[in-house]
This record gives sequence, C-alpha cells and structure tokens, in this order.
Amino acid sequence: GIDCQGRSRMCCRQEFFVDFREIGWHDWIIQPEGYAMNFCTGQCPLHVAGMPGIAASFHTAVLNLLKANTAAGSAAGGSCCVPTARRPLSLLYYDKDSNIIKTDIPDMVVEACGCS
Amino acid sequence: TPRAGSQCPACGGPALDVESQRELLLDLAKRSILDKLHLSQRPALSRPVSRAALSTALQHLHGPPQGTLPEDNRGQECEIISFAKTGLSNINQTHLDFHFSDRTAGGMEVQQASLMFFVQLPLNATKTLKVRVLVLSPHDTNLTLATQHLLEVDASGWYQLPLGPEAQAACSRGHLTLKLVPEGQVTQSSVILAEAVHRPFIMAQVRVGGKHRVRRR
Repeated sequence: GIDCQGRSRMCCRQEFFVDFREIGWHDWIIQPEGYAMNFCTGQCPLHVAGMPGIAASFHTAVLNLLKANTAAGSAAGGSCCVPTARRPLSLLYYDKDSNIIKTDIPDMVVEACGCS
Repeated sequence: TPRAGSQCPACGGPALDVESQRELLLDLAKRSILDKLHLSQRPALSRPVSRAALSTALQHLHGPPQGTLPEDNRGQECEIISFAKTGLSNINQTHLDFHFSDRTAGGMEVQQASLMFFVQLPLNATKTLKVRVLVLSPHDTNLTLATQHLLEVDASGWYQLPLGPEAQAACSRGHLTLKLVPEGQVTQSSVILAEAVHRPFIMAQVRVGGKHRVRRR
C-alpha cells in the first residue's frame, strides 16, 4: 500500500495516532499508550481500480474487464479507496469494577489501502 | 485538505479546517474503541488498583497464543483479572468477594478461572499448613457451600488454585464469594495476606457474546 505524503490525491493510507494521555484515557487504559487510527483517503480513477497495492493480478483482471466492456464511463459507483490489510489492537484496561481486562480487538488498525 | 474553503476530494462536502478534522478523528477513535469493547462510555474507576498489585497480577497474565484471533462464531475472547474485596474476615478465615461486570448483552462465559492468594507462614512454622477454600453460592439470603478445595501450604508465597465449574458459573453470573480457612496451626494473625500488595485475585479466561451468536454459514 501507499502512505499519504504531501499533497497526494491518490488513494493512500493516512496515519493518525491517538495518544490516550492526550484524550484523558490513560487512567483506565493500561496498555498500549495510544492507538494508530489510520484511515484510507484519496481518489480511485478507473485506471487504478482494483489496484490494491499488493496483488497486481487483481488489478489486471479488473482493467481487462473494463477494456472488454468499454465500461470507461459507465462503471456505476466507480472505485473506492478502502483498507486492504488490517491488524488487531491488543488492549489492557480497567472495567467499571476495576477488574483488569486483556483483549484483542480484531481488524482495528489499517495497515494498507487500495482501490476496490 | 489544508486549504480552508476548498472541497473535500472524497465526499465533495465543504473541507474541514485541520483542527476540526482532528477533533472529528479523535471523537471517531473514541467511539470505535468503546463500540468494540461493548461500552457506552469510558468506565469511571471505582477502586483504583495499586501499582504493586497491578504489576504482581500482570506477571501472571498470559495472553491467548499470538495470532489466534477469535473465530467468527466464538465471540471475542479475553482475560480478566478481578481483585478481591475482602469482606467480613478475621484471623481464622478470610472472606473474598469478586465482581465481574456483565460486558455485553450476549453475556459472558467463563472458560477457565483460578484463584491467586498470598500466604505468610509464621517464622517458627514447623509443619505444613492446610488451607480450605470454600466456594459459596447465594441461596435465598444466605450463602451455602457449593464446593471446597484443600490446599497444602509448606512455605510463604503466592499460591494458585484452579477453580471448578461451580466457581466458573458464579463468575459468569457476575459475583463469586470464596472463604479461605487455614486449618491446623493457630497463629496470632491471619496467614492469608490481603493488603494492597498481596491482594488475592482471580484470573479468568472469558468468552464474550459467544454463547448466543448464530453460527455463520
């Protein structure tokens, strides 16, 4: 995947770190110290549709479909910039009874973005 | 987009200035974490835990083997450490209350639970001490004996006692009461320590919301 830098307008991953101390949650979340709430942003013109940044073969297949169906202008909805790889977030925190809870929240951190 | 007044490239709406965008993203981050933890708001901590008790407890935490994320139909798995409230104790017995808040509408199911407590034997102790652990269950307004375990203690230190189905069911219901009764050696002070650093606690492996989920085909 591609990380957003400068004024790129193409589909990329925007890093955004939430520091739990900054939002006043460091007293009940023991670990980690923050959460990388990355998100996908940018445009997906049709010639990069299906370009997940990882498996280009999917992109080739989509391009061939577009050529075959000369769907250049008619692809309804176009292509969107979406997460293509995500990982879990492990949290250690206190609940309202001051019990310590350790849990893995699946698919919480976006690792890569691509065009649907 | 940093240029105020321009258009948002993704949705075409009016672009937010950087500060309001940051506020929006922080709010979104808070909401996504609370939603995934099945919480409507961040918990207000009722009884802060001392750092000493926290570090002792964390040494005994062992996460699920890395990379084993809960399968779809197993609900979310987590580990809970619950510190005891020591109720009506005296030198002959220690009364322990544990509370597990029900974390989701789907309920939680305790799959494994064990009690950790610290025993301080008198310096001149000559023989092994026996500690009887009584698992009590509410019956009307009284507490009746559900089951009991006998543990042999031959030195001071932390002791771990795996708890059976009765205690696990009580944890799943949200409240477990135990009574620790040292037998044999009579001492002038309780041998079960319960002050901040040696606070007894329970470690439980829990499945949240997994009981009633429809198995996806």
